[in-house]
Amino acid sequence: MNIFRFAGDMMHLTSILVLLLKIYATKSCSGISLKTQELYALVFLARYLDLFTDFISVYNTIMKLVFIVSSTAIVWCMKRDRVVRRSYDKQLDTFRHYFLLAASFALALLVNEKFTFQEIFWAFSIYLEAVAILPQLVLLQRSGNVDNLTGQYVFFLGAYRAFYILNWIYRYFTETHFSRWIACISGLVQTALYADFFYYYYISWKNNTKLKLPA
Amino acid sequence: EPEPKIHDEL
Repeated sequence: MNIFRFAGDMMHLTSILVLLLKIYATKSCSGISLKTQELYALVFLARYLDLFTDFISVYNTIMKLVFIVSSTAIVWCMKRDRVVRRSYDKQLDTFRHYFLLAASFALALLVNEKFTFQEIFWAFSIYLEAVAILPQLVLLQRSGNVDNLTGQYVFFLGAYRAFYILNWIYRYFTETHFSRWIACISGLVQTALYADFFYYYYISWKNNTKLKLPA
Repeated sequence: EPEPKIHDEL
């Protein structure tokens, strides 16, 4: 464990807590893409298949459980909770995310660490996570002004993978036999997708104006 | 032969 990875995990956790706060405090999921939340739930379920077979540390196991439970709870809440689901922007959340699923799985069959069930699903989760934010970013562009909590949610979600890139650079220089090309390249793509969001987020923070993504 | 890599990251 290094400071970059720990900071990244804490930012990831923060993004989930901010999203939970938004949904439970405002009893609304307006501006949140259900499709992105479904993709994230799949990412965690596909990535943590080794939850009960490979014990790494208490921290690792607890965080995996937190990510799986929180992501499925958010999807459940946006679909089933009578009050919350009324505020879901169904007509705006129209990104065809099944293409992202199919493309990620196809790529995982071709490019993986080892052609085993667990490794294919691990690579699938890595590729899917890189593109999972797309429905959310498209929804933000369509829904015009973005409320603070939603903006903070996306910001922390983007920042966490940027810290993971620092973690991979650090591990590359400090550990022998360290190579995580699949995660690293995918992480670079993932962070790059947030580039324009980060730019408009910084502008809104600097000018102290409402965050607005150009359509 | 490097040891089989387990995914120790989240």
